[in-house]
Amino acid sequence: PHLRMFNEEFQTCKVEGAWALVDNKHLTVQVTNDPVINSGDATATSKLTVIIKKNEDCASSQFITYTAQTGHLPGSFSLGQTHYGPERSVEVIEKEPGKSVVIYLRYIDTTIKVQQIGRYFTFAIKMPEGVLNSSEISDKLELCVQGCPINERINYKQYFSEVQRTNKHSKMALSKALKMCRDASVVDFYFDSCVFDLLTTGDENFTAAAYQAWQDLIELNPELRQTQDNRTELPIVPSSAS
Amino acid sequence: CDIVHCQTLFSSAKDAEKSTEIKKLAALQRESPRCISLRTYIDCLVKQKRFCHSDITFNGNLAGLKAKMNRHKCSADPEASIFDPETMQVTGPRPPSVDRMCSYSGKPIYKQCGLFGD
Repeated sequence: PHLRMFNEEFQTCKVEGAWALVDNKHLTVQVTNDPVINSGDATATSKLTVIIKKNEDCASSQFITYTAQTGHLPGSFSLGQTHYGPERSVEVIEKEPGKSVVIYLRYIDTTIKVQQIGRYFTFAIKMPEGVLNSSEISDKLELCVQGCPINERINYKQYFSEVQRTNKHSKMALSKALKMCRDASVVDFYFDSCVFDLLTTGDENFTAAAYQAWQDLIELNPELRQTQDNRTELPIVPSSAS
Repeated sequence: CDIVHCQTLFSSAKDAEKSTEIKKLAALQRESPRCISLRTYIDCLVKQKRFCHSDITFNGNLAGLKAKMNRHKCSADPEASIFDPETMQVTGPRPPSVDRMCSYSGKPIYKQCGLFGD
């Protein structure tokens, strides 16, 4: 999957299996990434678990769990409740049944957005800086904080170059992928990711996922400005155009 | 919904009303020492609100206490003193209410993270 870290760095990773995105004294978010059907090595997020830690005053005297799995994006927490704490201090809001939910934790002003597009999930979180730095153990792995381990990272530029040179391993023609992603109006890292995903899987749902991830970013922080260039566009010229 | 706990606390606060400290504080706030006990009771009940909101005794006690506060001309100022059950001393300002406590009030610098695609 593609990761936008809290420090605004972008990475594309393998990270197959279960990984923690966030793990601090208030909450843990864990994802499970599985191989994408019929696409070789590509992996995408098929399960997501949010654990809101015990907070007697503002959440619950027990852990609160939310779990989404492919084909099941519930509109409530695991015990069936949609809110906890005084004045709905913790709340899950179903934006679009089975497709989009938002979890809001008022006492730490944290918003989590989970969407299912095709078989896989997109995840976005917005959190105050002070809360984000509340990890009890400083060296535990949180993908959103430290990023993916080096051996899990994918050099997509190298991948694009190989596709351009050999046209091997590609599930879709580069020219078609570039056109689809341009038509989807995604930009910057999200454009690169869109092209990468189409080349590796041929699954057009990933175009929508890239667009949605970009929209989530803007929705959660309307003032955010993306400054990166369309990196895919610069080094690669589709063979048909050349 | 633990009203008994609040009643016990109110009793302790009432017992302490004759102390010099409470008398001095009440005089400073220009009110009767009973106000400190009543505010302590109300403060305790308000914290139980989410567990007790449908309890008739709870609602009756809360309404009765508010009437008593008016009768004693007690200040409803959230900064006014209450009896602290932990230290068994009078304290002020009052601790934040649960509702205020559960709304993040830190510096609003936000960070974002996202995961998508394959």
